[in-house]
Amino acid sequence: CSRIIAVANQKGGVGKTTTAINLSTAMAAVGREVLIFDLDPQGNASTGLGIERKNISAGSYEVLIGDESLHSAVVKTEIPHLSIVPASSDLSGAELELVGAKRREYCLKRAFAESKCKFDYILIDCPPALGLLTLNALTVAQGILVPLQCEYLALEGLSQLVKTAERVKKTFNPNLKLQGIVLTMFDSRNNLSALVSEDVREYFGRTVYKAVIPRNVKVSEAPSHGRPVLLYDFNCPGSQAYVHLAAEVLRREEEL
Amino acid sequence: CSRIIAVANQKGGVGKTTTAINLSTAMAAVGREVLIFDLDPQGNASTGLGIERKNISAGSYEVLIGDESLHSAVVKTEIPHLSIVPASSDLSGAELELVGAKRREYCLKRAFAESKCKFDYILIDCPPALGLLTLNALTVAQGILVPLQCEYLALEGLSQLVKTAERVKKTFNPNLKLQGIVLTMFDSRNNLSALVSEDVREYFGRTVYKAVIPRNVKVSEAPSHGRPVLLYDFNCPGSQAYVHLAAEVLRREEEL
Ligand SMILES: Nc1ncnc2c1ncn2[C@@H]1O[C@H](COP(=O)(O)OP(=O)(O)OP(=O)(O)O)[C@@H](O)[C@H]1O
Ligand SMILES: Nc1ncnc2c1ncn2[C@@H]1O[C@H](COP(=O)(O)OP(=O)(O)OP(=O)(O)O)[C@@H](O)[C@H]1O
Ligand SMILES: [Mg+2]
Ligand SMILES: [Mg+2]
Repeated sequence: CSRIIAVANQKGGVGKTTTAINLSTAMAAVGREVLIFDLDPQGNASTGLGIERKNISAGSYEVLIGDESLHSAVVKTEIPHLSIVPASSDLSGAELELVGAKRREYCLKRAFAESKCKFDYILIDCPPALGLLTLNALTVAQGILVPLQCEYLALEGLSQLVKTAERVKKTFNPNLKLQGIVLTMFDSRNNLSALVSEDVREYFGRTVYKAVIPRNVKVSEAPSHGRPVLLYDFNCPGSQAYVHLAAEVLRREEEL
Repeated sequence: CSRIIAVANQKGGVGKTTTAINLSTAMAAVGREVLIFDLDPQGNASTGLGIERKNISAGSYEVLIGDESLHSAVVKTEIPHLSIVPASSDLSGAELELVGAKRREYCLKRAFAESKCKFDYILIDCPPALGLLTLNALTVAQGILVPLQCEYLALEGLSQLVKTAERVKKTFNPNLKLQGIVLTMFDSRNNLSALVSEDVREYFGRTVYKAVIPRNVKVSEAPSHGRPVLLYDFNCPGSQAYVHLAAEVLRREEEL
Protein backbone atom coordinates (compact mmCIF):
# COMPACT_ATOMS: atom_id res chain seq x y z
CA CYS A 1 0.00 0.00 0.00
CA SER A 2 1.14 3.63 0.39
CA ARG A 3 4.56 4.42 1.73
CA ILE A 4 4.07 6.91 4.62
CA ILE A 5 6.83 9.38 5.56
CA ALA A 6 6.60 11.82 8.51
CA VAL A 7 8.52 15.07 7.93
CA ALA A 8 9.34 15.92 11.54
CA ASN A 9 11.60 17.96 13.80
CA GLN A 10 10.49 19.65 17.02
CA LYS A 11 12.85 22.57 16.38
CA GLY A 12 10.94 25.36 14.79
CA GLY A 13 11.59 26.94 11.39
CA VAL A 14 14.01 24.31 10.06
CA GLY A 15 12.27 23.76 6.71
CA LYS A 16 9.74 20.97 7.44
CA THR A 17 6.93 22.51 5.42
CA THR A 18 9.22 23.70 2.61
CA THR A 19 10.70 20.19 2.35
CA ALA A 20 7.28 18.46 2.46
CA ILE A 21 5.95 20.71 -0.33
CA ASN A 22 8.95 20.62 -2.65
CA LEU A 23 9.99 17.00 -2.18
CA SER A 24 6.44 15.86 -2.91
CA THR A 25 6.20 18.16 -5.94
CA ALA A 26 9.43 16.68 -7.35
CA MET A 27 8.18 13.12 -6.72
CA ALA A 28 4.85 13.94 -8.40
CA ALA A 29 6.78 15.41 -11.36
CA VAL A 30 8.28 11.97 -12.04
CA GLY A 31 4.86 10.34 -11.99
CA ARG A 32 4.53 9.12 -8.38
CA GLU A 33 1.01 9.64 -6.96
CA VAL A 34 1.66 11.74 -3.81
CA LEU A 35 -0.49 13.04 -0.94
CA ILE A 36 0.59 15.70 1.60
CA PHE A 37 -1.19 15.45 4.95
CA ASP A 38 -1.01 18.84 6.71
CA LEU A 39 -0.87 18.03 10.43
CA ASP A 40 0.38 21.48 11.51
CA PRO A 41 -2.29 23.81 12.98
CA GLN A 42 -0.49 26.71 11.23
CA GLY A 43 -1.56 25.17 7.90
CA ASN A 44 1.54 26.39 6.05
CA ALA A 45 1.60 23.40 3.67
CA SER A 46 -1.94 24.29 2.56
CA THR A 47 -0.92 27.94 2.01
CA GLY A 48 2.25 27.00 0.16
CA LEU A 49 0.14 25.03 -2.31
CA GLY A 50 -2.43 27.76 -2.85
CA ILE A 51 -5.26 26.17 -0.83
CA GLU A 52 -7.45 28.81 0.92
CA ARG A 53 -8.02 27.62 4.48
CA LYS A 54 -11.38 29.29 4.80
CA ASN A 55 -12.78 27.17 1.97
CA ILE A 56 -11.99 23.93 3.80
CA SER A 57 -14.93 22.09 5.32
CA ALA A 58 -13.24 18.77 6.06
CA GLY A 59 -9.50 18.63 6.69
CA SER A 60 -6.83 16.84 8.70
CA TYR A 61 -8.66 17.47 12.03
CA GLU A 62 -11.85 15.75 10.84
CA VAL A 63 -9.85 12.79 9.51
CA LEU A 64 -7.82 12.52 12.73
CA ILE A 65 -10.87 12.34 15.02
CA GLY A 66 -12.69 9.99 12.67
CA ASP A 67 -15.47 12.33 11.47
CA GLU A 68 -14.37 12.13 7.83
CA SER A 69 -12.66 9.40 5.84
CA LEU A 70 -9.21 10.13 4.45
CA HIS A 71 -10.47 10.10 0.89
CA SER A 72 -13.33 12.52 1.45
CA ALA A 73 -10.85 15.15 2.71
CA VAL A 74 -8.40 14.86 -0.19
CA VAL A 75 -8.15 18.00 -2.37
CA LYS A 76 -6.31 18.11 -5.74
CA THR A 77 -3.63 20.76 -6.13
CA GLU A 78 -2.79 22.48 -9.45
CA ILE A 79 0.14 20.07 -9.71
CA PRO A 80 -0.60 16.78 -11.53
CA HIS A 81 -0.28 13.70 -9.28
CA LEU A 82 -0.11 15.84 -6.11
CA SER A 83 -3.04 16.07 -3.65
CA ILE A 84 -3.35 17.42 -0.13
CA VAL A 85 -5.46 16.93 3.00
CA PRO A 86 -5.39 20.55 4.23
CA ALA A 87 -5.27 21.69 7.86
CA SER A 88 -8.61 23.00 9.09
CA SER A 89 -8.60 25.61 11.86
CA ASP A 90 -9.98 23.15 14.45
CA LEU A 91 -6.64 21.35 14.37
CA SER A 92 -5.20 23.78 16.94
CA GLY A 93 -7.55 22.33 19.57
CA ALA A 94 -6.94 18.70 18.55
CA GLU A 95 -3.94 18.11 20.79
CA LEU A 96 -5.98 18.86 23.97
CA GLU A 97 -9.01 16.96 22.70
CA LEU A 98 -7.04 13.80 21.86
CA VAL A 99 -5.52 13.41 25.33
CA GLY A 100 -8.65 11.78 26.73
CA ALA A 101 -9.24 9.55 23.69
CA LYS A 102 -8.70 5.75 23.83
CA ARG A 103 -5.44 4.70 22.21
CA ARG A 104 -4.85 8.36 21.40
CA GLU A 105 -1.55 7.72 19.56
CA TYR A 106 -3.34 5.49 17.02
CA CYS A 107 -6.04 7.90 15.77
CA LEU A 108 -4.24 8.66 12.52
CA LYS A 109 -3.27 5.05 11.97
CA ARG A 110 -6.94 4.05 12.26
CA ALA A 111 -7.95 6.75 9.79
CA PHE A 112 -5.29 5.71 7.25
CA ALA A 113 -6.15 2.00 7.62
CA GLU A 114 -9.67 2.54 6.27
CA SER A 115 -8.44 4.18 3.09
CA LYS A 116 -7.91 2.34 -0.17
CA CYS A 117 -4.31 2.63 -1.38
CA LYS A 118 -4.59 5.36 -4.01
CA PHE A 119 -1.20 6.96 -3.33
CA ASP A 120 2.39 5.78 -3.78
CA TYR A 121 3.61 8.19 -1.08
CA ILE A 122 1.96 10.10 1.79
CA LEU A 123 4.12 12.86 3.35
CA ILE A 124 2.92 14.18 6.72
CA ASP A 125 3.98 17.78 7.56
CA CYS A 126 4.39 17.85 11.36
CA PRO A 127 4.14 20.81 13.79
CA PRO A 128 7.29 21.96 15.71
CA ALA A 129 6.68 19.80 18.81
CA LEU A 130 6.80 16.21 20.06
CA GLY A 131 3.18 16.27 21.24
CA LEU A 132 0.23 14.07 20.31
CA LEU A 133 -0.04 15.28 16.70
CA THR A 134 3.57 14.35 15.93
CA LEU A 135 3.23 11.10 17.92
CA ASN A 136 0.24 10.17 15.74
CA ALA A 137 2.33 10.83 12.63
CA LEU A 138 5.24 8.72 13.93
CA THR A 139 2.86 5.88 14.84
CA VAL A 140 1.42 5.58 11.32
CA ALA A 141 4.63 6.34 9.34
CA GLN A 142 7.21 3.81 8.13
CA GLY A 143 9.94 6.47 7.92
CA ILE A 144 10.89 9.81 9.44
CA LEU A 145 12.53 12.37 7.21
CA VAL A 146 14.27 15.02 9.35
CA PRO A 147 15.01 18.48 7.88
CA LEU A 148 17.96 19.89 9.84
CA GLN A 149 18.80 23.59 9.63
CA CYS A 150 22.57 24.18 9.56
CA GLU A 151 22.54 26.05 12.86
CA TYR A 152 23.88 25.18 16.31
CA LEU A 153 20.53 25.30 18.16
CA ALA A 154 18.95 22.99 15.56
CA LEU A 155 21.72 20.42 16.12
CA GLU A 156 21.01 20.45 19.86
CA GLY A 157 17.49 19.09 19.43
CA LEU A 158 18.42 16.15 17.22
CA SER A 159 19.21 13.74 20.05
CA GLN A 160 15.80 14.45 21.69
CA LEU A 161 14.09 13.66 18.37
CA VAL A 162 16.03 10.42 17.87
CA LYS A 163 15.21 9.31 21.44
CA THR A 164 11.50 10.02 20.89
CA ALA A 165 11.54 8.06 17.63
CA GLU A 166 13.13 5.08 19.39
CA ARG A 167 10.46 5.26 22.11
CA VAL A 168 7.69 5.30 19.48
CA LYS A 169 9.31 2.36 17.68
CA LYS A 170 9.35 0.31 20.87
CA THR A 171 5.88 1.25 22.18
CA PHE A 172 3.64 2.06 19.19
CA ASN A 173 5.23 1.29 15.81
CA PRO A 174 7.92 -1.38 15.30
CA ASN A 175 8.20 -0.51 11.56
CA LEU A 176 9.42 3.05 12.18
CA LYS A 177 12.86 3.86 10.72
CA LEU A 178 14.89 7.02 10.39
CA GLN A 179 14.47 7.50 6.64
CA GLY A 180 17.09 10.23 6.42
CA ILE A 181 18.35 13.65 7.47
CA VAL A 182 18.41 16.52 4.95
CA LEU A 183 20.55 19.59 5.64
CA THR A 184 18.60 22.79 4.96
CA MET A 185 19.37 26.53 4.64
CA PHE A 186 23.04 25.75 4.08
CA ASP A 187 24.90 29.07 3.74
CA SER A 188 28.29 28.62 2.09
CA ARG A 189 29.30 32.15 3.19
CA ASN A 190 29.61 31.18 6.85
CA ASN A 191 31.57 28.56 8.79
CA LEU A 192 28.67 27.53 10.98
CA SER A 193 26.92 25.65 8.16
CA ALA A 194 30.10 23.71 7.29
CA LEU A 195 30.75 22.85 10.97
CA VAL A 196 27.20 21.60 11.55
CA SER A 197 27.28 19.61 8.32
CA GLU A 198 30.58 17.92 9.26
CA ASP A 199 29.31 17.09 12.76
CA VAL A 200 26.11 15.50 11.49
CA ARG A 201 27.76 13.45 8.75
CA GLU A 202 30.36 12.20 11.20
CA TYR A 203 27.71 11.05 13.67
CA PHE A 204 24.93 9.85 11.33
CA GLY A 205 26.99 8.79 8.29
CA ARG A 206 24.95 7.57 5.30
CA THR A 207 21.66 8.53 6.96
CA VAL A 208 22.40 12.09 5.87
CA TYR A 209 21.39 12.70 2.27
CA LYS A 210 24.10 13.86 -0.14
CA ALA A 211 21.68 16.52 -1.45
CA VAL A 212 21.99 19.71 0.63
CA ILE A 213 19.38 22.50 0.36
CA PRO A 214 21.10 25.93 0.15
CA ARG A 215 19.66 29.11 1.71
CA ASN A 216 18.02 30.71 -1.31
CA VAL A 217 15.62 33.68 -1.25
CA LYS A 218 13.48 32.26 -4.08
CA VAL A 219 12.51 29.43 -1.71
CA SER A 220 11.12 31.89 0.84
CA GLU A 221 9.36 33.98 -1.81
CA ALA A 222 7.47 31.03 -3.34
CA PRO A 223 4.83 30.62 -0.57
CA SER A 224 3.57 34.18 -1.10
CA HIS A 225 2.63 33.07 -4.63
CA GLY A 226 0.95 29.89 -3.31
CA ARG A 227 3.29 27.68 -5.34
CA PRO A 228 6.20 25.34 -4.63
CA VAL A 229 9.57 26.85 -5.53
CA LEU A 230 9.85 24.14 -8.22
CA LEU A 231 7.06 25.93 -10.09
CA TYR A 232 7.96 29.47 -9.00
CA ASP A 233 11.55 29.27 -10.27
CA PHE A 234 12.68 25.87 -11.47
CA ASN A 235 16.27 26.86 -12.26
CA CYS A 236 17.15 28.43 -8.88
CA PRO A 237 19.59 26.59 -6.59
CA GLY A 238 16.80 25.77 -4.12
CA SER A 239 14.66 23.97 -6.72
CA GLN A 240 17.59 22.05 -8.17
CA ALA A 241 18.55 20.85 -4.69
CA TYR A 242 15.01 19.53 -4.07
CA VAL A 243 15.10 17.72 -7.41
CA HIS A 244 18.36 15.99 -6.36
CA LEU A 245 16.86 15.17 -2.98
CA ALA A 246 13.82 13.56 -4.60
CA ALA A 247 16.05 11.47 -6.86
CA GLU A 248 18.06 10.30 -3.85
CA VAL A 249 14.97 9.51 -1.75
CA LEU A 250 13.41 7.51 -4.59
CA ARG A 251 16.65 5.66 -5.34
CA ARG A 252 16.93 4.59 -1.68
CA GLU A 253 13.29 3.54 -1.68
CA GLU A 254 13.90 1.26 -4.65
CA GLU A 255 16.86 -0.30 -2.79
CA LEU A 256 14.66 -1.32 0.16
CA CYS B 1 5.91 43.61 41.70
CA SER B 2 7.72 42.11 38.72
CA ARG B 3 6.74 43.05 35.21
CA ILE B 4 6.11 39.76 33.32
CA ILE B 5 6.56 39.60 29.52
CA ALA B 6 5.80 36.48 27.43
CA VAL B 7 8.01 36.18 24.33
CA ALA B 8 5.65 34.21 22.11
CA ASN B 9 4.87 33.22 18.53
CA GLN B 10 3.58 29.81 17.44
CA LYS B 11 5.59 30.01 14.20
CA GLY B 12 8.81 28.16 14.65
CA GLY B 13 12.34 29.54 14.33
CA VAL B 14 11.39 33.26 14.31
CA GLY B 15 13.87 34.35 17.01
CA LYS B 16 11.89 33.93 20.29
CA THR B 17 14.80 32.44 22.22
CA THR B 18 17.39 34.74 20.67
CA THR B 19 15.22 37.77 21.56
CA ALA B 20 14.52 36.56 25.12
CA ILE B 21 18.25 36.00 25.76
CA ASN B 22 19.60 39.19 24.21
CA LEU B 23 16.86 41.59 25.27
CA SER B 24 17.17 40.42 28.89
CA THR B 25 20.99 40.67 28.73
CA ALA B 26 20.73 44.28 27.51
CA MET B 27 18.19 45.13 30.25
CA ALA B 28 20.44 43.53 32.89
CA ALA B 29 23.39 45.55 31.52
CA VAL B 30 21.56 48.79 32.48
CA GLY B 31 20.97 47.53 36.01
CA ARG B 32 17.48 46.00 35.81
CA GLU B 33 17.16 42.76 37.79
CA VAL B 34 15.95 40.25 35.13
CA LEU B 35 14.82 36.59 35.18
CA ILE B 36 14.37 34.40 32.08
CA PHE B 37 11.85 31.59 32.57
CA ASP B 38 12.58 28.84 29.98
CA LEU B 39 9.19 27.31 29.16
CA ASP B 40 10.34 25.58 25.96
CA PRO B 41 10.99 21.82 26.26
CA GLN B 42 13.90 22.28 23.83
CA GLY B 43 15.66 24.33 26.53
CA ASN B 44 17.44 26.60 24.04
CA ALA B 45 17.42 29.62 26.39
CA SER B 46 19.29 27.55 28.98
CA THR B 47 21.84 26.41 26.35
CA GLY B 48 22.26 29.95 24.99
CA LEU B 49 23.24 31.10 28.50
CA GLY B 50 25.69 28.26 29.12
CA ILE B 51 23.52 26.29 31.57
CA GLU B 52 24.11 22.51 31.25
CA ARG B 53 20.70 20.84 31.24
CA LYS B 54 21.94 17.60 32.80
CA ASN B 55 23.00 19.52 35.94
CA ILE B 56 19.46 20.78 36.54
CA SER B 57 17.53 19.16 39.39
CA ALA B 58 14.68 21.67 39.69
CA GLY B 59 13.60 23.71 36.69
CA SER B 60 10.57 25.24 34.99
CA TYR B 61 8.66 21.90 35.00
CA GLU B 62 8.94 21.54 38.79
CA VAL B 63 7.84 25.16 39.30
CA LEU B 64 4.91 24.79 36.88
CA ILE B 65 3.45 21.71 38.62
CA GLY B 66 4.06 23.22 42.07
CA ASP B 67 6.80 20.84 43.28
CA GLU B 68 9.32 23.65 43.68
CA SER B 69 8.95 27.32 44.47
CA LEU B 70 10.03 29.83 41.84
CA HIS B 71 12.92 31.04 43.98
CA SER B 72 14.38 27.60 44.66
CA ALA B 73 14.68 26.98 40.89
CA VAL B 74 16.43 30.27 40.03
CA VAL B 75 20.01 29.89 38.78
CA LYS B 76 22.43 32.81 38.36
CA THR B 77 24.03 33.22 34.93
CA GLU B 78 27.55 34.62 34.37
CA ILE B 79 25.88 37.94 33.53
CA PRO B 80 25.35 40.30 36.49
CA HIS B 81 21.64 40.98 37.25
CA LEU B 82 20.50 38.13 34.93
CA SER B 83 19.14 34.84 36.32
CA ILE B 84 17.30 31.92 34.70
CA VAL B 85 14.85 29.18 35.63
CA PRO B 86 16.15 26.54 33.19
CA ALA B 87 14.02 23.99 31.35
CA SER B 88 14.34 20.51 32.83
CA SER B 89 13.84 17.51 30.52
CA ASP B 90 10.49 16.60 32.15
CA LEU B 91 8.98 19.73 30.57
CA SER B 92 8.32 17.84 27.31
CA GLY B 93 5.70 15.74 29.11
CA ALA B 94 4.14 18.71 30.95
CA GLU B 95 1.66 19.65 28.27
CA LEU B 96 -0.05 16.21 28.45
CA GLU B 97 0.13 16.09 32.24
CA LEU B 98 -1.44 19.51 32.74
CA VAL B 99 -4.58 18.75 30.71
CA GLY B 100 -6.22 16.93 33.61
CA ALA B 101 -5.20 19.51 36.21
CA LYS B 102 -7.73 21.86 37.83
CA ARG B 103 -7.59 25.39 36.42
CA ARG B 104 -4.78 24.15 34.19
CA GLU B 105 -4.18 27.59 32.58
CA TYR B 106 -3.36 29.13 35.99
CA CYS B 107 -0.55 26.79 37.12
CA LEU B 108 2.20 29.27 36.31
CA LYS B 109 0.25 32.20 37.75
CA ARG B 110 -0.12 30.30 41.06
CA ALA B 111 3.62 29.53 41.09
CA PHE B 112 4.59 33.17 40.41
CA ALA B 113 2.11 34.50 43.02
CA GLU B 114 3.96 32.74 45.82
CA SER B 115 7.26 34.35 44.96
CA LYS B 116 8.56 37.51 46.60
CA CYS B 117 9.24 40.25 44.03
CA LYS B 118 12.97 40.03 43.54
CA PHE B 119 13.00 40.86 39.84
CA ASP B 120 12.13 44.00 37.87
CA TYR B 121 11.39 41.92 34.75
CA ILE B 122 10.55 38.27 34.07
CA LEU B 123 10.77 37.20 30.39
CA ILE B 124 9.14 33.86 29.52
CA ASP B 125 10.59 32.05 26.46
CA CYS B 126 7.64 30.17 24.92
CA PRO B 127 7.65 27.03 22.70
CA PRO B 128 6.45 27.27 19.05
CA ALA B 129 2.82 26.36 19.76
CA LEU B 130 -0.41 27.77 21.26
CA GLY B 131 -0.81 24.85 23.64
CA LEU B 132 -1.06 24.74 27.44
CA LEU B 133 2.51 25.89 28.08
CA THR B 134 2.06 29.09 26.06
CA LEU B 135 -1.46 29.58 27.52
CA ASN B 136 0.06 29.45 31.01
CA ALA B 137 2.60 32.10 30.01
CA LEU B 138 -0.11 34.35 28.54
CA THR B 139 -2.27 33.94 31.65
CA VAL B 140 0.47 35.15 34.03
CA ALA B 141 2.04 37.83 31.75
CA GLN B 142 1.06 41.52 31.52
CA GLY B 143 2.53 41.84 28.03
CA ILE B 144 3.28 39.73 24.96
CA LEU B 145 6.38 40.55 22.95
CA VAL B 146 6.14 38.99 19.47
CA PRO B 147 9.31 38.34 17.44
CA LEU B 148 8.28 38.28 13.79
CA GLN B 149 10.63 36.87 11.16
CA CYS B 150 10.53 38.92 7.94
CA GLU B 151 9.15 36.04 5.91
CA TYR B 152 5.79 35.43 4.26
CA LEU B 153 4.89 32.26 6.23
CA ALA B 154 5.66 34.03 9.53
CA LEU B 155 3.26 36.85 8.61
CA GLU B 156 0.51 34.31 8.00
CA GLY B 157 0.44 33.14 11.60
CA LEU B 158 0.23 36.59 13.20
CA SER B 159 -3.58 36.86 13.07
CA GLN B 160 -3.94 33.43 14.78
CA LEU B 161 -1.63 34.65 17.58
CA VAL B 162 -3.53 37.93 18.04
CA LYS B 163 -6.85 36.05 18.17
CA THR B 164 -5.51 33.67 20.81
CA ALA B 165 -4.21 36.60 22.89
CA GLU B 166 -7.63 38.24 22.75
CA ARG B 167 -9.27 34.98 23.86
CA VAL B 168 -6.85 34.70 26.80
CA LYS B 169 -7.49 38.34 27.73
CA LYS B 170 -11.24 37.75 27.82
CA THR B 171 -11.20 34.36 29.60
CA PHE B 172 -8.07 34.15 31.81
CA ASN B 173 -6.16 37.44 32.08
CA PRO B 174 -7.80 40.88 31.61
CA ASN B 175 -4.40 42.62 32.08
CA LEU B 176 -2.84 41.05 28.99
CA LYS B 177 -1.65 43.56 26.34
CA LEU B 178 0.29 43.24 23.10
CA GLN B 179 3.57 44.78 24.33
CA GLY B 180 5.06 45.02 20.87
CA ILE B 181 6.19 43.31 17.67
CA VAL B 182 9.91 43.15 16.82
CA LEU B 183 11.01 42.38 13.24
CA THR B 184 13.79 39.77 13.19
CA MET B 185 16.25 38.35 10.64
CA PHE B 186 15.69 41.36 8.40
CA ASP B 187 17.77 40.86 5.26
CA SER B 188 18.34 44.11 3.37
CA ARG B 189 19.54 42.16 0.33
CA ASN B 190 16.06 40.90 -0.54
CA ASN B 191 12.69 42.51 -1.19
CA LEU B 192 10.72 40.06 0.93
CA SER B 193 11.96 41.60 4.19
CA ALA B 194 11.02 45.11 3.09
CA LEU B 195 7.57 43.96 1.92
CA VAL B 196 6.81 42.12 5.18
CA SER B 197 8.06 45.08 7.22
CA GLU B 198 5.84 47.55 5.31
CA ASP B 199 2.79 45.28 5.67
CA VAL B 200 3.22 44.85 9.41
CA ARG B 201 3.85 48.56 10.12
CA GLU B 202 0.82 49.51 8.04
CA TYR B 203 -1.44 47.13 9.95
CA PHE B 204 0.00 47.38 13.49
CA GLY B 205 1.41 50.95 13.45
CA ARG B 206 3.23 51.99 16.61
CA THR B 207 2.97 48.50 18.12
CA VAL B 208 5.92 47.59 15.89
CA TYR B 209 9.22 48.61 17.47
CA LYS B 210 11.45 50.96 15.49
CA ALA B 211 14.43 48.72 16.29
CA VAL B 212 14.77 45.99 13.62
CA ILE B 213 17.04 42.95 14.17
CA PRO B 214 19.11 42.22 11.02
CA ARG B 215 20.06 38.70 9.91
CA ASN B 216 23.63 38.46 11.24
CA VAL B 217 25.72 35.28 11.40
CA LYS B 218 27.33 36.31 14.72
CA VAL B 219 23.87 35.98 16.30
CA SER B 220 23.60 32.36 15.23
CA GLU B 221 27.19 31.55 16.26
CA ALA B 222 26.80 32.86 19.82
CA PRO B 223 24.74 29.93 21.24
CA SER B 224 27.54 27.46 20.39
CA HIS B 225 29.70 29.45 22.83
CA GLY B 226 26.95 29.45 25.47
CA ARG B 227 26.81 33.24 25.52
CA PRO B 228 24.43 35.95 24.34
CA VAL B 229 25.61 37.72 21.19
CA LEU B 230 25.99 40.90 23.31
CA LEU B 231 28.91 39.17 25.05
CA TYR B 232 30.13 37.16 22.06
CA ASP B 233 30.52 40.19 19.78
CA PHE B 234 29.18 43.45 21.18
CA ASN B 235 29.93 45.55 18.09
CA CYS B 236 28.16 43.37 15.49
CA PRO B 237 24.92 44.66 13.91
CA GLY B 238 22.88 42.01 15.76
CA SER B 239 24.07 43.12 19.22
CA GLN B 240 23.62 46.79 18.45
CA ALA B 241 20.05 46.14 17.31
CA TYR B 242 19.22 44.35 20.59
CA VAL B 243 20.67 47.27 22.57
CA HIS B 244 18.35 49.65 20.68
CA LEU B 245 15.41 47.30 21.22
CA ALA B 246 16.08 47.22 24.99
CA ALA B 247 16.23 51.02 25.14
CA GLU B 248 12.92 51.23 23.27
CA VAL B 249 11.22 48.59 25.45
CA LEU B 250 12.38 50.31 28.66
CA ARG B 251 11.38 53.77 27.39
CA ARG B 252 7.85 52.52 26.64
CA GLU B 253 7.70 50.84 30.04
CA GLU B 254 8.47 54.13 31.74
CA GLU B 255 5.69 55.80 29.73
CA LEU B 256 3.07 53.38 31.15
N1 LIG C 1 16.32 26.79 1.61
C1 LIG C 1 15.72 27.88 2.07
N2 LIG C 1 16.20 29.10 1.76
C2 LIG C 1 15.60 30.22 2.23
N3 LIG C 1 14.52 30.24 3.00
C3 LIG C 1 13.98 29.07 3.35
C4 LIG C 1 14.54 27.83 2.92
N4 LIG C 1 13.78 26.82 3.40
C5 LIG C 1 12.79 27.40 4.12
N5 LIG C 1 12.90 28.75 4.08
C6 LIG C 1 12.05 29.75 4.75
O1 LIG C 1 12.34 29.64 6.15
C7 LIG C 1 11.12 29.72 6.91
C8 LIG C 1 10.97 28.42 7.71
O2 LIG C 1 10.73 27.34 6.83
P1 LIG C 1 9.48 26.37 7.09
O3 LIG C 1 8.27 27.16 7.43
O4 LIG C 1 9.40 25.44 5.94
O5 LIG C 1 10.02 25.58 8.35
P2 LIG C 1 9.17 24.66 9.33
O6 LIG C 1 10.16 23.76 9.98
O7 LIG C 1 8.05 24.04 8.58
O8 LIG C 1 8.60 25.72 10.39
P3 LIG C 1 7.57 25.39 11.61
O9 LIG C 1 8.48 24.82 12.68
O10 LIG C 1 6.99 26.73 12.00
O11 LIG C 1 6.58 24.43 11.08
C9 LIG C 1 10.00 29.96 5.91
O12 LIG C 1 9.72 31.33 5.87
C10 LIG C 1 10.57 29.46 4.59
O13 LIG C 1 10.03 30.14 3.50
N1 LIG D 1 19.14 37.99 13.78
C1 LIG D 1 19.54 36.75 13.49
N2 LIG D 1 20.46 36.55 12.54
C2 LIG D 1 20.88 35.29 12.24
N3 LIG D 1 20.44 34.18 12.84
C3 LIG D 1 19.52 34.31 13.78
C4 LIG D 1 19.01 35.58 14.18
N4 LIG D 1 18.11 35.40 15.17
C5 LIG D 1 18.04 34.07 15.39
N5 LIG D 1 18.91 33.40 14.57
C6 LIG D 1 19.10 31.95 14.47
O1 LIG D 1 17.95 31.41 13.87
C7 LIG D 1 17.56 30.19 14.54
C8 LIG D 1 16.16 30.38 15.12
O2 LIG D 1 16.20 31.30 16.18
P1 LIG D 1 15.57 30.95 17.61
O3 LIG D 1 15.95 29.58 18.00
O4 LIG D 1 15.89 32.04 18.54
O5 LIG D 1 14.03 30.99 17.21
P2 LIG D 1 12.79 30.47 18.09
O6 LIG D 1 11.62 31.22 17.61
O7 LIG D 1 13.13 30.53 19.52
O8 LIG D 1 12.72 28.93 17.59
P3 LIG D 1 11.71 27.82 18.21
O9 LIG D 1 10.41 28.10 17.49
O10 LIG D 1 12.33 26.49 17.81
O11 LIG D 1 11.66 28.02 19.68
C9 LIG D 1 18.62 29.92 15.59
O12 LIG D 1 19.55 29.01 15.05
C10 LIG D 1 19.27 31.28 15.83
O13 LIG D 1 20.60 31.17 16.20
MG1 LIG E 1 5.99 24.01 9.06
MG1 LIG F 1 13.02 28.99 20.97
